[in-house]
Amino acid sequence: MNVFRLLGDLSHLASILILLHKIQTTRSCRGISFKTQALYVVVFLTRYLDLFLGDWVSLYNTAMKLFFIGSSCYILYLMKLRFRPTHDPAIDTFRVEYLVGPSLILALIFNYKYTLVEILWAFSIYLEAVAIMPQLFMLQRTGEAETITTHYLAALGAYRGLYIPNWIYRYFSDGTVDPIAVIAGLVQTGLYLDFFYVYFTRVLQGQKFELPA
Amino acid sequence: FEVPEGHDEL
Repeated sequence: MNVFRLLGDLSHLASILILLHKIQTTRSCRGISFKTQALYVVVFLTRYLDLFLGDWVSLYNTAMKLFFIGSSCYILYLMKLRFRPTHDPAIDTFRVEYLVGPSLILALIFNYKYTLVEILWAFSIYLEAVAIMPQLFMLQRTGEAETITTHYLAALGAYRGLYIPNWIYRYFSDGTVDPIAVIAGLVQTGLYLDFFYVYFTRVLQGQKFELPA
Repeated sequence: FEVPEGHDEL
């Protein structure tokens, strides 16, 4: 564990708390892509299978995994049942097959071992890299976002961004590199670049998140 | 470099 990794994880944690706060206080999931949230549930369930196989890493690791699985399922519940009328499927139209299919194929080709657990782990890494796309697509389509939603996305993007110095640190401290995680992580972080540009130049200057027409 | 053993990242 190094400071970048810790800050990254805390940022991930913060992003989920911001999202929950947004849904609870506005009593609405307007502007949030159900598809992206559903993909995160798939990502966490397929990646954290090791929880049930007895591979113990640390209390921190287990607690975080349980939190991510629990909170992502809870968010789906809020969106699908509790605040269902506030979700508009007509603007959440990204085809998730285009993300799940290629992720599965990549996982079958590029993995560390031909076992179910390792293939699902690789699948979860590839899927996470692109899971934000329905959300970004929705943002692009509507051209604007509530400020709180942009803070959620910024925290989520910061989490992935912070994993990069973490990997550089690990390379120098333990000589290890996880190529699957690194390549997928770079792609994932890259997807946020446009968003971050608008976030820094508009939202953090006190303006509304609006895309030029 | 080596690939880390197991997956300790989240």
